[in-house]
Amino acid sequence: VEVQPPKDEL
Amino acid sequence: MNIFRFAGDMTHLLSIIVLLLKINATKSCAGVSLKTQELYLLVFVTRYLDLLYSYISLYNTFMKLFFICSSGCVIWYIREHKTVSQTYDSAQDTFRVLFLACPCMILALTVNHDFTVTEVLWTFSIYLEAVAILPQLVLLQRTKNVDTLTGNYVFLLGGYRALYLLNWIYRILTEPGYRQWIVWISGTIQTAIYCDFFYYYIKSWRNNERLSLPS
Repeated sequence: VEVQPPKDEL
Repeated sequence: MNIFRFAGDMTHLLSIIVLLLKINATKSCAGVSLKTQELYLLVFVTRYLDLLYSYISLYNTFMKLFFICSSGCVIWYIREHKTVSQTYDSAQDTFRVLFLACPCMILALTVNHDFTVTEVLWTFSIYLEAVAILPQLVLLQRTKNVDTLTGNYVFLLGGYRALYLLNWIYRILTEPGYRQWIVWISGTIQTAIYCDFFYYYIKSWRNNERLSLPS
């Protein structure tokens, strides 16, 4: 399962 | 959050403040592309849908709300404000935004991390932000003597993207396992679009001349 990068940027 | 990311965000914030001050102080939106502002509003609304279901930090929430509200405010000025709206030159601002939005949507439906509504819209916003400045750049090219503040606005917007590139390099070097290809590739293209503008902006600044882009 591919890990999604966290959306912590704007 | 590293210093490049923070500096990038502050530059982005500053660019919008410069734009709003210019419009408010001169009561004119000459040289400002409504099409680009509408694309940015679409970018922010589709990207920050996560305001409704995920929380990162107070900082992120504040910035997201600021970006949505400020681009809405610029659009209101250009479309609705009694005096400002009269200075909008729609005959020059003719970029076909659907030529940008449709390919971005098709790409977002094809290349994404997860085929869900919010994820596709988020991916769409990443692709669209990369090209949303194009109507503004075309309008600047058509404007003979670019207003200093409008030039500064575009320069700061490009600077924000360049700082984000540094932020990603920093994160790659310091965060194991950190990667986000969609964001990196789109962001690199987005920054590259500004190269030509940067060249003429810095040239005119060094020569102490008004900015004018060759057509």
